[in-house]
Amino acid sequence: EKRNMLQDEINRVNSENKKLTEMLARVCEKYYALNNLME
Amino acid sequence: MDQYSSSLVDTSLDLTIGVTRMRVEEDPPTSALVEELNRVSAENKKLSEMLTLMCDNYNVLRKQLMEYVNKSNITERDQISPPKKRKSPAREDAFSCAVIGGVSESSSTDQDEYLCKKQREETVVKEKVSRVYYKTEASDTTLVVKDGYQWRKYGQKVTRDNPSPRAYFKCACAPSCSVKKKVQRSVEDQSVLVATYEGEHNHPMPSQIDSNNGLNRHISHGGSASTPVAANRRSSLTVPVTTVDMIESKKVTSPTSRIDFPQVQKLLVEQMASSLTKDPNFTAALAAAVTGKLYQQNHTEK
Repeated sequence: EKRNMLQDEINRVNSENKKLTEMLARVCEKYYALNNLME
Repeated sequence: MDQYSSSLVDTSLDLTIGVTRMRVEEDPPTSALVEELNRVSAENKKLSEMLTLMCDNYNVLRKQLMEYVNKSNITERDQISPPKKRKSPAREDAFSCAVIGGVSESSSTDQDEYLCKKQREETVVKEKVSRVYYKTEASDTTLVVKDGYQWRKYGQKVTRDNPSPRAYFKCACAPSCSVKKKVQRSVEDQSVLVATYEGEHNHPMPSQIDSNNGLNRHISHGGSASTPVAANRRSSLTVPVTTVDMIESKKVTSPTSRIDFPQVQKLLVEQMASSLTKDPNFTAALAAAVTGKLYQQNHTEK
């Protein structure tokens, strides 16, 4: 039961990490677009 | 016996041990799961930090860009025309609003500033509106007023209150000069051109070489429409300027009102000269003065 709980937690954090990575990618994209515009 | 005994040898493969070992290897130990959880949590933390940093950078950059755009908009407004519509907030990326959490810059302050500025400009323009009346020949049907400046006509329209069309001109002496004028014939007297000037010239008056004889005679209105600005501007001209009350001009519609003023002056001078020379007292006094002067000169030379 403890292992199941751990596994669930790992899955949740992994899913969150995936979302965070996507968001980071988009922010980076926007940042560089803006940066190019400024230059 | 040996064979029998040998037949008693345990030949079992002891597979159960292997099965047990395999089952243990399939289920990772709890410690491994904990390690994995720690790893992903650390990764999560790192990603969050990076995202925060990136968002901060993005916000700073965005703010700079907005400031730059606002500044350029303001300068544009100052120079030319009303501003373009601000970009609608709906067009802003929802993600950037949500993730970046940046407070969208309120456009109300800018609009207020713009409105105040526009109002100020309008009042300034209102203050500098002046109306000048020019007398023209009755046969002259053009709407050209020779006031010493160069003008570019950019429009003409017919108004309800006046049958003669109204022409619009813009000062063409300097590209930065924003003075405009409207010229229309007076309703009361068709020989009078009414020029309404808006603004003040930001340049000196162009050469007056051609202006000595070519300028229209301007009549400053006796009413409130004529402002000191107009009077000063016209007074700088070298042409004879006459101030005629429009009430008089209404009454005087005879051809005498259209006599050229330099001619009148010349006539007056001639009349004065002839009347003086005919006067014997004047000639005697003049002769005495001249001889007295000559006598004095001779006396000092000796």
